Amino acid sequence: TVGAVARDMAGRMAAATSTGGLTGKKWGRVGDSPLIGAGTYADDRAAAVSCTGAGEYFIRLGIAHELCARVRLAGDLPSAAGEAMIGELGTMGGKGGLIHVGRDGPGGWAFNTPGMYRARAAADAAPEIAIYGDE
Amino acid sequence: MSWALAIHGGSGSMRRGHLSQADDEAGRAGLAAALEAGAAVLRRGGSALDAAQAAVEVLEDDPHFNAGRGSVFTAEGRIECDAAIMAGSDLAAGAVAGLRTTRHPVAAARAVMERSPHVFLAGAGADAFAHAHDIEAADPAWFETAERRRQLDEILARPDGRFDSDMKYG
Repeated sequence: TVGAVARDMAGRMAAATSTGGLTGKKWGRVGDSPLIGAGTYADDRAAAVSCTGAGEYFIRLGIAHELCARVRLAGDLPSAAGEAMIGELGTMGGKGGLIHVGRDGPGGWAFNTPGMYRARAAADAAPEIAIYGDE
Repeated sequence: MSWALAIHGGSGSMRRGHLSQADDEAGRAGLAAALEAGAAVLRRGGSALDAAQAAVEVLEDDPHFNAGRGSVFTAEGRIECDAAIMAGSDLAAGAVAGLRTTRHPVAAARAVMERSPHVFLAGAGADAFAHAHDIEAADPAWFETAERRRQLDEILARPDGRFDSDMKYG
């Protein structure tokens, strides 16, 4: 699974996710990536989110929308809401990660797997690329 | 307002020493290319939508990532791609599932968002919609890689024959 979240100079945000799914999947199984609100969500009042991992858990938690709702309604920072959502994912036994960008500041991520292919760039920050959890 | 971009290429069990040096370098190179594709759009004042799509399309073409070319196989030995895109300004959204002959699934999702009255199209209809709207088609063979075929064979050889429940393969 791959994804991107962006905020442009006008302050508009967008999220995109694309995937081949799970190796050996059967019966037309679809995960969270194409489900708006589960693996992909964007709301200029809050954040843009793209997820990766055990899709069934992201669907049940509605993770991408829930992160935006916490920002919009509870005033959470996207980073705090992202950590909380990955915490809930883990509590349910799910594994995976997400990237987010908010109304200001750089993008960020949260994940509970050993690694995650991830990168970020911003107008006022040097690009960062990482794979392992300890980077 | 200053621009910002984040991308991912999937999470999983990759630990130091788990990836070969070549795979580590290829993963970082792929992320760097996608990051630059999106950042170039934002630096010149382009939209967040265009930036997100540009970054994802680079990763969809990179055989090291599980999307588009380099996708994993289903139990039947086929490749079925899913994608979504969403604009935060008006909550417009497009999504596709089960694509088999569309090179950039995220471009198909964008076309659903901007050129159809729907949000989500699936299966052969989604491919047909994409081709009817001039989204580049691709032969199923375009998406297939030997490494993903090997991973499928490995999983199917296991006695429980289950799908990649521990997300070992992307």
